[in-house]
Amino acid sequence: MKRFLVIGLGRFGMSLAETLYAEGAEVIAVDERADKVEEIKERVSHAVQLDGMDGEALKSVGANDVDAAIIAIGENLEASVVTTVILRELGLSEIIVRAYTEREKRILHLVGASRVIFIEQEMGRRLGKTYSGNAILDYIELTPTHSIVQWEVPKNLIDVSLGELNVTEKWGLNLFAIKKADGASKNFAWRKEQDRLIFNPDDAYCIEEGDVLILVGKNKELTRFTDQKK
Amino acid sequence: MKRFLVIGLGRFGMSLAETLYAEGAEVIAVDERADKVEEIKERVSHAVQLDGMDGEALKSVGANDVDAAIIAIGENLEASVVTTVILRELGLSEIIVRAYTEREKRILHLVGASRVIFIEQEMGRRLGKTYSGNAILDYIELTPTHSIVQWEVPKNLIDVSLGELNVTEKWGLNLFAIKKADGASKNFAWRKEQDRLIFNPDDAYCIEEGDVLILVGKNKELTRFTDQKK
Ligand SMILES: Nc1ncnc2c1ncn2[C@@H]1O[C@H](COP(=O)(O)OP(=O)(O)OP(=O)(O)O)[C@@H](O)[C@H]1O
Ligand SMILES: Nc1ncnc2c1ncn2[C@@H]1O[C@H](COP(=O)(O)OP(=O)(O)OP(=O)(O)O)[C@@H](O)[C@H]1O
Repeated sequence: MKRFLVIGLGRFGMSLAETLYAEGAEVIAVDERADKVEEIKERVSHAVQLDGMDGEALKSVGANDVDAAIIAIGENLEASVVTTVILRELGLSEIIVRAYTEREKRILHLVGASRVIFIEQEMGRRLGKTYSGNAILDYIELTPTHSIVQWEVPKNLIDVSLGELNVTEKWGLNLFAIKKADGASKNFAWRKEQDRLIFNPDDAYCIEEGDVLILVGKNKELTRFTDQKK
Repeated sequence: MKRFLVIGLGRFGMSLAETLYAEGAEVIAVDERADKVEEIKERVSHAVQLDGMDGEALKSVGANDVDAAIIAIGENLEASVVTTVILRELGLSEIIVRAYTEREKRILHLVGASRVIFIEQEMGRRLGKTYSGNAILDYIELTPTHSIVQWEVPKNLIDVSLGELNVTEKWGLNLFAIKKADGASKNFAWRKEQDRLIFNPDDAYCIEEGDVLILVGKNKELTRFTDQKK
């Protein structure tokens, strides 16, 4: 059972704390504002109003005993730095801190942060790749050269068989699975939730409207394929 | 060639605009601040200082001709609403707007935004799933019940063969590929960049330190497996 401390319950911190808890972790959520603490208390293990820079208060709620802490205070470098130092004094080694610039990152690492995250830049990169990617719904970078993408089939591919499409030999890609649209397909007897994914579909399978192909391969080849086929 | 308009070059907007351009799209990047425009101009097709609420100025830089616009203005609902309306007047239909609350989302949809995004909440959710997930480096949600995860092998699995691990029959998962750590493996002749991924590895393959397993399956089963195996 993993135990987390989240300091700062802005939109990011609150969403993070709730998600960790919903995923089965134990979560101590902390904010100096009473209204934030009140708002989240049913959705985490333990919500407490206190100042992240108050080492004694943190210790009293068991902060010294967590697997990792995430500092999600807003644009206040001093508070993030001091809180990092205090958590190090309490013996924590896994301290993830939200920051906004490269210089802040260097400073936080110097005072003991194990990881520094840039929320806005990260989302800009992710959405930039998604939107530029020709109906790519989501992508995961496997290596600097290879990715997995979820690609929505264009109208002109409906009724084309996988054998004709031939992603492997013609395009150098791996078709890992097909995700069916909700309630779709007259052809298969798999309309339940868990059957929406068809792993290793065979060459005779014919593409249907709303299908999402889960493709893997080199970034260049993925782009070339989705560019050609839109 | 996809063409985008990005209005607002804060950390999110700037990162988004640069990424779109780096991915091969044409990007018109707009901000009312000259320093932002100056900073990004080498990294997009066209950077212009102007007010997103100035319809004439937008038209003069070709804003009416883009495939999609992203409004990445900070916490200023009025500016986001007015800019959305102006873009609709210019004939755009794909207008993605950054917002911060559900009410703002409803308002923006009412005035014509096609998509509304919550950067902080989205990152909180993503990182919450990643951190709670037992050395899961990244995950992609395929359906509400199935995901793909990149999972770093724990020390106690080193030298275990895939046959012994038996993810498919014992755990109900699909091992889609193995990503090797940089410069790793004495056993294989594939140390070049593109060979870092082993697709459909066979049962005789023995796990090595730093390996990342790309696993797919039901969320419950992924959690159960990674929980057991850490
Ligand atoms: N020293 C501190 N101790 C505890 N909580 C703090 C401290 N300083 C700030 N906070 C809390 O951190 C939270 C996040 O800060 P703030 O709202 O300024 O950031 P934000 O950038 O708007 O957040 P987000 O972008 O995640 O919505 C606030 O709820 C605030 O009360
Ligand atoms: N009407 C407008 N027209 C053009 N640009 C605008 C307008 N209003 C604000 N901006 C620009 O939008 C950018 C983003 O706004 P701001 O910096 O307030 O948001 P932010 O929340 O700090 O951004 P981020 O979180 O992405 O760093 C700023 O560079 C600002 O100059």
